[in-house]
Amino acid sequence: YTKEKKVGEGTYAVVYLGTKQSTGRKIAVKEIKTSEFKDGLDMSAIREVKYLQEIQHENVIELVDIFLAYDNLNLVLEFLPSDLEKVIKDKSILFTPADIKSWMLMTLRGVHHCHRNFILHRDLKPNNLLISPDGQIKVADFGLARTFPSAQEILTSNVVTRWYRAPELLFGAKHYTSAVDIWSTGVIFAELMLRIPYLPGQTDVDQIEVTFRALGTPTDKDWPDVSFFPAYNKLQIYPPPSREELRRRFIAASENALNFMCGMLTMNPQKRWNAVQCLESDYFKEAPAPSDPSTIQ
Amino acid sequence: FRHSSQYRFWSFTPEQLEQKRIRVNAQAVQSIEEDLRNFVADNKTDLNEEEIKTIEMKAVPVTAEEELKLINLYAKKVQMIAQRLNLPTEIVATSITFFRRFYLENSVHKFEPKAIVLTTIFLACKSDNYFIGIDSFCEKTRGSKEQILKYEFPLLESLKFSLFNHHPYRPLHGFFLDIQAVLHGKVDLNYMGHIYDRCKKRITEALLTDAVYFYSPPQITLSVLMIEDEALTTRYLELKFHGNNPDSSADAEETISQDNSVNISLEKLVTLIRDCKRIIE
Amino acid sequence: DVSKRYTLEQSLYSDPFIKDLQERKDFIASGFRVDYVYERMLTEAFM
Repeated sequence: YTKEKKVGEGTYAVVYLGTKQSTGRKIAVKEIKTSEFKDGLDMSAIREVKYLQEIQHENVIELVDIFLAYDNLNLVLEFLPSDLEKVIKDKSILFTPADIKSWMLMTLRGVHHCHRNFILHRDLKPNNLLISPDGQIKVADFGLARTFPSAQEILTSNVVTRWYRAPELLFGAKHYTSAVDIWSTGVIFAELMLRIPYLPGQTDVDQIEVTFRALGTPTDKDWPDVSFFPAYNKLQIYPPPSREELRRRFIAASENALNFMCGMLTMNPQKRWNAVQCLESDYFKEAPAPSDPSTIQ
Repeated sequence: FRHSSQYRFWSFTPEQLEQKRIRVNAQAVQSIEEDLRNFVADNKTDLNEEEIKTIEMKAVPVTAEEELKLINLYAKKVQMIAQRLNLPTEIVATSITFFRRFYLENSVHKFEPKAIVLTTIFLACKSDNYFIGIDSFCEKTRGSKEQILKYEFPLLESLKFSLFNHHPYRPLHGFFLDIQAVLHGKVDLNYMGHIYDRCKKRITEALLTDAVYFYSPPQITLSVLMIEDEALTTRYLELKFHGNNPDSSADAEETISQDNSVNISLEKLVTLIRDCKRIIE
Repeated sequence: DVSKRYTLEQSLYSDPFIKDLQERKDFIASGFRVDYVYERMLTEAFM
């Protein structure tokens, strides 16, 4: 493998573009910094390696190879030149409801594959949904992923990038499920339709405010025992938006599209749609059909 | 399971496994003998006859069988230390798994088992979301931080970077549920709970054997269940997998029809389980 | 392999440990679902 150009640097890794010499295939090399972490290999690197080794799916980034060089761990990943965040932000790019449907279908197939392997992603957001040269969406960055917890395990609620964080996480839940990934997917869908972030909280506390102002404050009636969370008592109570308000907010959305979004953004995680319900929803059965990924500009 | 790295990288036939161990040992022995020759050649002048003879007598590499005995001894130590740290059952299992796999790729001549023990437990904790900082880990285990971290990369590389393990404990829970459905009303739940605990312990013991390389986790679970209660397990398998059970009552018929989609041959399964059981015992 | 090789018979299971969790407020509020636990265990058993 060659490393030709540095294209990014994160807290625990530097990413280079490169080529697989034997085939000429373009690849990305994620070089894990080992000196930064006093406890040996960084947890995010451990998770990326652990879960990407198990997942082979068209809509999940492929781990081509792994090797150690000069005491650095190198993940060789498939080359994915773009991502949904770039597409949303670049106003020169026009996309259609059929394009959005195609992106949502591919994203949910990737998420479903993780969930049926009992893996939570826990950081779904537009810039972790990469786009391959032939237009395929690929779920990437498994640095926060973990297996479904054993029943008695305590999970940290400090996961998922704030704007895409599910309400149960905002309340500090410790026994959450794959429903947190579905919430993130719902927020991404809203953002694709609006082309601006849907729930852009400035701080974790503000995120609670922004979320409930837009979607209504949950009550024990629609979300049993939500009042159990300590953070619940200080909440401002907002009414849920009427269907009419939602229609006005999401002008281009059909009734099924709104149902699809509301299914993913259901407050009560027990009632929130799971990946199968999303994939089998009427939204994907009605016109327009999802665009062919390779034709999307 | 067939997509898992556990199946793709770490399942072997008994012959393949034996070949692997012989090859790892032979490679180590070869390099040691080469080093010895070079050492004696380089130090011809200052070594007297007596010393050279002593080297030839004493510096004899261990055989593959001896290696295996040493590895199994230390695998038990991994289990003991991990259990003494009160680590969850799954993490004890992962520690043992990492340790034993490491020595399918490396010889004890090259990496002394004692030096690897703590690194396998430390990495297992990290990998299974039970992170313990190196400082507190060293405090609890009186290990050396440098040594533990030094072996983390070699361990990871020898594991072929496959950290995700399917252990037989969840299948045990799964069969615990399914036995209740298939033998509904015919099993005493207290007794089942008792069996469950004994099976958990026996599964951890089974992870110290080569059964983990020859059989899938659920097959190991069924073998352990067979050891703990042959009658119950056989009855369950017969009802579940189309046994010719003479007194199959209506609901059993109904159960069988429900699982028509299960295309597992009872004959083949029971034979396989008995073979696995023998290895575990 | 699409066929699940098992049928989830939640009503037939007596699993005091899991059942207890289902009653706890912190579990209910977090979105804990017993069927997700059973699905996982049975999938691992029949994989």
